[in-house]
Amino acid sequence: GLEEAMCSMRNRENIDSSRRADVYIPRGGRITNLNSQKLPMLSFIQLSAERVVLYKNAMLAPHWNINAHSVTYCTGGRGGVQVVDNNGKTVFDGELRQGQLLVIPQNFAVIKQAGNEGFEFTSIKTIDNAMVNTIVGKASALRGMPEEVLMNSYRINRNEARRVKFNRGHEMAIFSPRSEGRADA
Amino acid sequence: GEQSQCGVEKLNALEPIREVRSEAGVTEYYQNNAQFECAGVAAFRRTIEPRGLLLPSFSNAPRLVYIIQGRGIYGTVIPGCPETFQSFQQSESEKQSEKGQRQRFRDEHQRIHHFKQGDVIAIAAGVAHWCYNDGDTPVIAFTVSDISNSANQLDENHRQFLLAGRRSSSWRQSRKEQEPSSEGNILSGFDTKLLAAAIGVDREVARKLQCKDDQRGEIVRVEKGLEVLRPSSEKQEREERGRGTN
Repeated sequence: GLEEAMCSMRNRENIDSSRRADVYIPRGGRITNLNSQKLPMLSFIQLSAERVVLYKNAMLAPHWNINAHSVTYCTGGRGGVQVVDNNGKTVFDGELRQGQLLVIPQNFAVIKQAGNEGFEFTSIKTIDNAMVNTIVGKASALRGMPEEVLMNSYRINRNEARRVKFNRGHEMAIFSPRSEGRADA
Repeated sequence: GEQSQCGVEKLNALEPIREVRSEAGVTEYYQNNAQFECAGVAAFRRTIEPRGLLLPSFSNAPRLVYIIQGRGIYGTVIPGCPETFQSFQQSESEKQSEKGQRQRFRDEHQRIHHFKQGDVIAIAAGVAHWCYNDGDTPVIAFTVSDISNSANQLDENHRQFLLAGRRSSSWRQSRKEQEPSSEGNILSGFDTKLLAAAIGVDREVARKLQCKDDQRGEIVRVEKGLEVLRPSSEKQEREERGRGTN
């Protein structure tokens, strides 16, 4: 019966339309995910996709992919990308321009920041329900830890721990350039 | 292919052969030999001294931890899960004033769990976790990491990604040839200015998060003890409940 199920299974979905965004931040950008919950066909092929549009100078929250590799293809603009491995070694520190792709291995930490022209890319991920763990921001790793754990882990005082936890604590996945300025001040 | 690696003619009882010392504990690794390759696992034993904090990290494979001895608390930070442990405090001025009913936010974080001898703890791949020994005896934990699990799409090496601290110098000395110098946490690989902008803090704090001059290793001592939000004991809870009457 599997073949018959495949015959009628939908295998197309648009992720470029801004109306389908899962995350939208004015002045920041948007993220649209396509996983097997939206397109069940993906559970057969064990792949998923993500469309990210970052506006001018916006930043994607530092994160790692929990359960998949990511192949990122830049479709427009350009952005700075840094990737760090399990030894804390920077394995990529450069710019990704239109037409270029970058393979980001599972669990490697990533920061992406758009340049003046913005940064648009599509990532293909090697599992049907890819999960991302952000390091900072709403529902992030640092936000989810007690401040005393942060204080003793990083040898910082309570005020610094609170700033680390909460300065981005209400921002989700995309940081707009305006909030960067506010945070620095 | 994987089956052909299981041509083990003789099995041996193994002892850990390499240890990594930290400020408040030690991690002992078993040799990655044919037996482990056949099973697709890695194993290590960790000892955390009283008031020792295992710094937050995550790894590329799911693992089960068996607590051989001791007790403590641990936290896993799972993306999408809410910060359900919340506390509030009253400032001194508010306490003194008659209108001192307003409470100020203090801290919030994801759930904390207690563990004790005999417990088995399951930790998913890629999920950050930390652990603290709040008992009087060392916590000794035996861990098996299933690196051949489908959740690990990297190679079949056990990889630990530190969110804080650095690996201790003894590790660096023993593996000098394979991994020369850069064994910091994942934040240490980012440009400090970019990291500061991402976290929304000044560069000095970002530099502290990178822990580039931290020699304490992955298990650090908390001198005054770790004060985190945790549910009170049943006795305390009864007292709390009994305070107010209708």
